[in-house]
Amino acid sequence: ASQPMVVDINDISSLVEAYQLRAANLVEAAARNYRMELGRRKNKEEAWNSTSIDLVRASGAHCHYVVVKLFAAKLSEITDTAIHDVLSTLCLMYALYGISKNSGDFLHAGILNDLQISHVHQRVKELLAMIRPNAVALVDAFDYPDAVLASVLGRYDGNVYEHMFEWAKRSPLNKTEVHQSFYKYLKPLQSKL
Amino acid sequence: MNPELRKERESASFLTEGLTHILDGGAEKTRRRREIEALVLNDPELQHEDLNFLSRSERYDVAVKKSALMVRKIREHAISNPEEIMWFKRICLESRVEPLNLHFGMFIPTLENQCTSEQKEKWLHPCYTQQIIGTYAQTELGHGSFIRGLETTATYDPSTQEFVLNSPTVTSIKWWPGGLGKTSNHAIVLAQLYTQGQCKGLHAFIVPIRRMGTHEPLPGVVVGDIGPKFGYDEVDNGYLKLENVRVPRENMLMRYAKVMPDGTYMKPPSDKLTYGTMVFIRSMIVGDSARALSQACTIAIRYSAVRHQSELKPGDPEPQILDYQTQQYKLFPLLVTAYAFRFVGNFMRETYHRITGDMNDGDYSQLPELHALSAGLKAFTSWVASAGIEECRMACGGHGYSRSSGLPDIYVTFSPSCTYEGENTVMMLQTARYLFKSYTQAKSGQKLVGTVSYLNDLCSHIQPQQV
Repeated sequence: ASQPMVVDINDISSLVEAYQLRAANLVEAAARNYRMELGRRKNKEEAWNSTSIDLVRASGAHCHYVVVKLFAAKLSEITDTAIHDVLSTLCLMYALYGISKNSGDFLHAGILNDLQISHVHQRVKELLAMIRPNAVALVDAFDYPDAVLASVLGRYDGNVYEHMFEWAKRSPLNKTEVHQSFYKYLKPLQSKL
Repeated sequence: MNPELRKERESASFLTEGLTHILDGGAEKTRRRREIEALVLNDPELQHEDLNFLSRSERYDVAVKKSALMVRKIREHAISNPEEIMWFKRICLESRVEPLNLHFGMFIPTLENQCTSEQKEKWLHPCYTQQIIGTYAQTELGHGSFIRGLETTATYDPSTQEFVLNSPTVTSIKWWPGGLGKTSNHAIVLAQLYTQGQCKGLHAFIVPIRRMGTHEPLPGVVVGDIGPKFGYDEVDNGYLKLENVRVPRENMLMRYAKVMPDGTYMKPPSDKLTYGTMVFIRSMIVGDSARALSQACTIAIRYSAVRHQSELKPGDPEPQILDYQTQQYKLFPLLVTAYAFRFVGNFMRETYHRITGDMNDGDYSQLPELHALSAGLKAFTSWVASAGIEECRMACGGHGYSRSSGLPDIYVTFSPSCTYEGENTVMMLQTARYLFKSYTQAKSGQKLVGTVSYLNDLCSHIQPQQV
């Protein structure tokens, strides 16, 4: 029923519209299935239960659309060019990755065709390489002090292995070189053999 | 500084500080947040042994001590802004939860939202001075998301103008609330109200459960800790069985619904108002999804820049694992999701405050949208974030399994959000009800507002059908 819209997979507002259409189509599909279940002379409650998988999918698509829409809207508030560029890349990645993971919905609704889906997969790989040089700076921007992360692996200074060894040595099991269980259980066992 | 990380930081195409300011909501916010964090980091009283090395009882003991210290320190530093209090606590607690979490996060907000002014006058001050330490007892051993199925009863006795609260069955025992087992001396109990022989549905009652001073359980109250869980080791999630416990009429939270001295029931303006606290918590969970996922991404991406493995080209030195496309494909979509959820979390918080502001002015028109949106986004973001944290943990190889990585704690502390405050599938079905209702309205030509307005615009694309 819908005219296949022209989706520019590099244009974020076009992708927002694609998510919008996906959500609307899944709502409409759920409504259609609900009506069909009702038609089988089931009461409303049974029809609702028999449509609940479609309903959850429609709600998930609605929420996914809201997230993409809000991410895209945020970009218009960013004045710093370098930050705007990197966040635009992240937003594009979020939208395209979501399409690549749910390509069936977009194909089934006629929103994207097979060739476009292939382009989406390729574009996701290109965006991985674009994000790579900024990856550490992007997590640094969250600005979690080491005390909040409480993680030897995620230390800001990256001195992981030295601190992992120090951490292990503080484990209560290492309070004594020989644990008391040796004297209680293993030593008697060994002396019997 | 590890040389790899230094190189990574030098290769960035943007100023990290500028992006931090955007995430915080401005440079001044960043400065203030760091100032507050420094108060904690430089306070020797707030330091303690690594909780991973302590027993459950020791962990609970440290947690209660820290909670009490936090209350005192927040007062000493005169920190009153809720967001600044959250910053102070977050750095105190790392990625864990405190036994007083529900006292501050549910018990007090419920009293603020659901009490009459007289009741606020009576109850709030002792809450803010921790004379009263409360929790929020809704979930039962046999009933959770479907809250109309809760069995606990509150029967009004007009002869004494009291409510008799009772747990009629084993499945009606209140189960799970944080701080219920050993910490709290009061609880807000959600119960089916019976008056004049009729059931009036779910209402909230404030119930004393331990004697002030001795902290012993009160007569008719059976209360305790439910035992070790998947995480939350510092929290005494508890059980509460009420055996015909009497509380005065004034202990029903009566801002909206009321029971008069003779037992006459006055309906609330909207049956969704009792859920007010839940909608607030759900809105906050969206932001928490962003926090947990971004912490896990920080750990996994920094470690993936430090860690070397295998060889990309024969004879070359082992490359950083972050140079493998498969590692990027695991982590970068999660990184972008963490950013997306951060912005959605900010939106949800602003929307919640805007709509509750309207409700305080008597306009409930947007409550259904808020209810549906907070339910759906809570489910959507917590599902994605939980799976994402586990992906980050496994992307760190064997060391992701060590508690020293911090990732197990982030996971076990965050993943309950997929089931508490409404199990996610049930949440999605609640959102679907709203979508169906909106779709039907759009079909009949009604103009929709809010996040579902696209159903209007797109009706021309879709042949609307009779639902």
